[in-house]
Amino acid sequence: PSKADMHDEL
Amino acid sequence: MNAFRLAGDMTHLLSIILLLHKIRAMKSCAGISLRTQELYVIVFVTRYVDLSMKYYSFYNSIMKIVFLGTSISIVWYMRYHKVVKQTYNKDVDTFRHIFLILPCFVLALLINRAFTVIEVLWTFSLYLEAVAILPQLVLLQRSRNIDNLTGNYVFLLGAYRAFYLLNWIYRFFIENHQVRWIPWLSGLLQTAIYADFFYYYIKSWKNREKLKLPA
Repeated sequence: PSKADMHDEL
Repeated sequence: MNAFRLAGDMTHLLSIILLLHKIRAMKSCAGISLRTQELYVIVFVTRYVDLSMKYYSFYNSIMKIVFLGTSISIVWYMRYHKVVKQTYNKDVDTFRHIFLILPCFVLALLINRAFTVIEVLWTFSLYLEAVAILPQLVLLQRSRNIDNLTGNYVFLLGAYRAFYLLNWIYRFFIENHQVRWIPWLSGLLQTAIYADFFYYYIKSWKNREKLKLPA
C-alpha cells in the first residue's frame, strides 16, 4: 500500500 | 502534510533566517563553515533539479526556491561581501569537500532506487546532506568562542532532521507509506551526527554557560 513518493519532501 | 514535516521545514527555514540575520545584521560569519554552506548549495541544486519538471505543490516549489536562493546568497556573502568575508575563519575551516562529495557520489551510483539521472542525483543529495554538517562541527570544535547565534543555528539544523524522522514514522504508520531505506537511513545518520552537539548544547543551556565543545 504505497502512496506518494518521497520526492514530495524537501 | 503532517505536523512533524511542517515543524521540520520550519526549523530548517528558521535556521537559515538566523544565519542570514547574523550575516546581514551583524555583518559577521565568524564560526560558520563555508565548506558546509557550499555543500548545502550542492545538496539543494542536485535535489531540486526536478523543480522545473515536476510540480508537487505551491508550498513545495516556493520552499525549494527559498532554499536554493538563500544557500547561494549565504555562500556569496561569505566569499565576496567585503565586510563579511573578513570575519570568516578561513584558517580553521580546512575540511576538504572532496572527501565527502566523492564517496557520496560513488555510493549514489551504487545504491539507488533507479539508475536515472534524477534519481541518482536525488540519492546523492541525501547522502551528502547527511554528512554536510561535518566541516561545521569540526570548525565549532576548534573555536573557543561559539556565539549564541551560531550555536542556535546548528541546533535548529539538527532539530530539522529529527522532526523529519518523526515525519517518516508518521507517514509509515498513519499514511501507509512504503519502506524507504535510502532517505530513512541517511536521515537517521544525519541526526545521529548531531547527537554529541545536542548533548553539549543542552548542557550549556541548562547550566546557563557559554557553549563549548570539547576538542
